[in-house]
Amino acid sequence: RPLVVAVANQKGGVGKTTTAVNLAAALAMKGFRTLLVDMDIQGSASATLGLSPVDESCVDVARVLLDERPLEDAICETHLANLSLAPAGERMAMVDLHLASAYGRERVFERALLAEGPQRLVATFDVVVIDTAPYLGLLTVNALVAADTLLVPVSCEYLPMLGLKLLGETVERLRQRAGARCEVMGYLLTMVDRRERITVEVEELLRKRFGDKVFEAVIRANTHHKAAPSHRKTIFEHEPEKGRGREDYTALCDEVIARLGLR
Amino acid sequence: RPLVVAVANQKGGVGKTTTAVNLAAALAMKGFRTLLVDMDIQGSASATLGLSPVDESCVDVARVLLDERPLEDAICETHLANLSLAPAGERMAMVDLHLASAYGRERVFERALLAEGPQRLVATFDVVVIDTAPYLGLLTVNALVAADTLLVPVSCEYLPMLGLKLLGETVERLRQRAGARCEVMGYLLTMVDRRERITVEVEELLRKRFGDKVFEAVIRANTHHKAAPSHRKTIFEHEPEKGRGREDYTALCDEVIARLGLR
Ligand SMILES: Nc1ncnc2c1ncn2[C@@H]1O[C@H](COP(=O)(O)OP(=O)(O)OP(=O)(O)O)[C@@H](O)[C@H]1O
Ligand SMILES: Nc1ncnc2c1ncn2[C@@H]1O[C@H](COP(=O)(O)OP(=O)(O)OP(=O)(O)O)[C@@H](O)[C@H]1O
Ligand SMILES: [Mg+2]
Ligand SMILES: [Mg+2]
Repeated sequence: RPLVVAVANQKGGVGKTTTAVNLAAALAMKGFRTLLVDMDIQGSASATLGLSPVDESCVDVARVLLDERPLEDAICETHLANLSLAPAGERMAMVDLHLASAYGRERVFERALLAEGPQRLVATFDVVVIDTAPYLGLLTVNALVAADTLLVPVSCEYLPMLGLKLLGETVERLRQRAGARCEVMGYLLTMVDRRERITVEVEELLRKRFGDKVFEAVIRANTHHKAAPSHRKTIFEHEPEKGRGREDYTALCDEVIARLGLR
Repeated sequence: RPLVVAVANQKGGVGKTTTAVNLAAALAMKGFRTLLVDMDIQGSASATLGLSPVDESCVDVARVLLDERPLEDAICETHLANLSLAPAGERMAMVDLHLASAYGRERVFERALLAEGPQRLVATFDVVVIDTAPYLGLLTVNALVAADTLLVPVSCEYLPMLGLKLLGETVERLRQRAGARCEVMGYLLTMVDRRERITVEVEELLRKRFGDKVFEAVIRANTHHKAAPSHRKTIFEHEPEKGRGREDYTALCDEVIARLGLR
């Protein structure tokens, strides 16, 4: 059974997708068989790893959830070794409403993950990384319930800080009532620009409040992160070898490997 | 009847709240009686205009929608002349699910807006500005259906561009089936940093595709926008008189006044 990491924060634009994609890529480059699951209604992660040519035989996560199929049906190869993708699909926007009337509606994704397909493909992965939507609806709840651990990106601004309490309360309630068992593996500071006073203030507050839960590694503000998706590239393909974006996500990857006790 | 402007874009972190708050503040400073309605689950706009002391008699938008009350019940004064706020409230997260089973569920907010309270307060406003969530659920649909016009902030990055097609399709479908009549007043480029190539590329693409629908005014990347909410301030109170953030939102305000034919 792979370790399942959900990348979550209901605040918009804090770097969930950028983190899910580049952490998954970094793990794959280190030799871990990694599956990136796109559970965002907008499919940004799927767009960034743009399956090309489109794999016609590849079903998507929306259909897996709507038709209650094994997750294996939605797994596609990417152009990177060791990295597979389960793309979101265009019908993701209807999933919340359809799931609302399903029995055990918080665990539909978990059931899909545990369901053995004929190829027993899910079992071959070391890690599953889930990208989630900026909305704590049923879709995201499904990711949280299926996860072993949460990685919470937090951008160094005031508004993103406000949401952390709600996220914590939601996780707690899901643990009590929906069989969730995930804990926060760590808080990741993103879009860090230490010349900005607000960045320094937010970083201090976060480290004070969450101590070692805050990763040592931070992701610095870097225009290459903005540009990479427009070229359908991870930061590792977009930046030159000594790039700061690559450096930051490699440092994060090493810390994640240590915290998860991988290998 | 006030003109209703919904600030919408389902992509996260593109500057909806920063725009809703500062456009509303700019209109108020120009003498227009302005109501800012916070329809985001996370209540970021409400937090930025932090009602202090908390107005105990002030009900919130969540309760107005859940109990089908007139919007007037949720209107509170702010510390700025001519600017009132209808705060989101903590129960906003349950609104989508509760609205799902209501009759005419796309128009609950519109009914609340049109319902005359004893003070006939809504009719005294010139403009209503609605801040929306990064999610095209029933809550945001209610804002779109009630709106006369849409202001779409787009940050100069690739991922935000992807969502515009879905937003357009949603608005079209709402016009055909739910009585929506809003049109896009304009697309607003945000977090603009013209030293970045991706910014220049995205701006060109957007102006090519949407022509004059793209505002001339753009909101430049500016650390003061990040810092202002942590001080519970609009950019007009946070920056010195010649600040670039104030300049940008004033320019936007003038263009909005022209496009809406206000006064
Ligand atoms: N470290 C960084 N420096 C500069 N830009 C960044 C950085 N990280 C992410 N970005 C850019 O900021 C935008 C938001 O990032 P991203 O889409 O990863 O956030 P998100 O939390 O997934 O958003 P959403 O809530 O909409 O899913 C993207 O255009 C991305 O390219
Ligand atoms: N022009 C700008 N320059 C720098 N930072 C900005 C600018 N505009 C907004 N920000 C900051 O970027 C973050 C995202 O902005 P904002 O919250 O307004 O976006 P949003 O679209 O409302 O997000 P959400 O989708 O989560 O509601 C905030 O911390 C805000 O302070
Ligand atoms: Mg994302
Ligand atoms: Mg917002």
